[in-house]
Amino acid sequence: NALIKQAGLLKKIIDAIKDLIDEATLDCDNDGIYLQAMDSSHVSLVTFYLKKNLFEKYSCNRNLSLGINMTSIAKILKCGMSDDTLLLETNNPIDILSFKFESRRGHKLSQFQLRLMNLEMERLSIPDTEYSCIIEMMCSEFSKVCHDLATIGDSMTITCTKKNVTFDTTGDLGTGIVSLKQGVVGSENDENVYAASIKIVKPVSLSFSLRYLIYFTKASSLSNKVILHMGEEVPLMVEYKIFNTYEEEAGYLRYFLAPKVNE
Amino acid sequence: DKYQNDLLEYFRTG
Repeated sequence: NALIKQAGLLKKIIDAIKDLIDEATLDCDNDGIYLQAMDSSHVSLVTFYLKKNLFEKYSCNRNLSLGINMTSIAKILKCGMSDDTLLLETNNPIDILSFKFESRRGHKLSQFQLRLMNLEMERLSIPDTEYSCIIEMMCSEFSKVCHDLATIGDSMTITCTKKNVTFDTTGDLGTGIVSLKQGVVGSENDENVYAASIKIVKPVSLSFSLRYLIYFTKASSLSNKVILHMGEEVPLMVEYKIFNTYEEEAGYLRYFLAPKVNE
Repeated sequence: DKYQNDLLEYFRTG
């Protein structure tokens, strides 16, 4: 049983991954819900973790693996309103996941059932990695950079030094380069405006497919900030933290992407 | 496109 205060939050999470993966299992235990899945070309991996405190009520008295078709769950979530409360429940035997939406004023109740799938998914182990550079920036900024550079080239090189992070691309029409300085660069309406916050052990320069990076920016509505973790010989980790309605950290959505080989 | 890692292989070996 999991009761979420705003159904729209779960919809945003599923919408941010449904175009990348077809099927996945939701692994539920008493602490929360975990998903891990790889895109069919094995170039990227998606994981999310929805901690217990994301939900108003949460109980799971035994470990469950729920096989989900992503397009189907997205269709059901689309039937609710974003500020509806949503109760997720499984039956016994576990072959369906039920969705009960209730409008904020309580005047409308709707219920949908999703047929679960028998999926044999391999559980991969994601190693604890010491990244050379960790870059935190506004989601909207990262999304704009990716979309702008994708109009010029297919891949983007991210170069991180102590002073700045640079995004650049080359295509048939020419080149593009965007550079963000380290640190808070000013204030706007009494709010700090960040270029990029950079934690660095060693400078890194790696290239990535813009097509995938643009997929990842679909998670931009989950959080203000995105965190890019980079290191030589390791996949890029693009992380969006997930917050509950009390603005407490309540999980994450992480994308991993293999760097491209520079030819 | 050529990539530095096959992620399935990468995460399988941990």
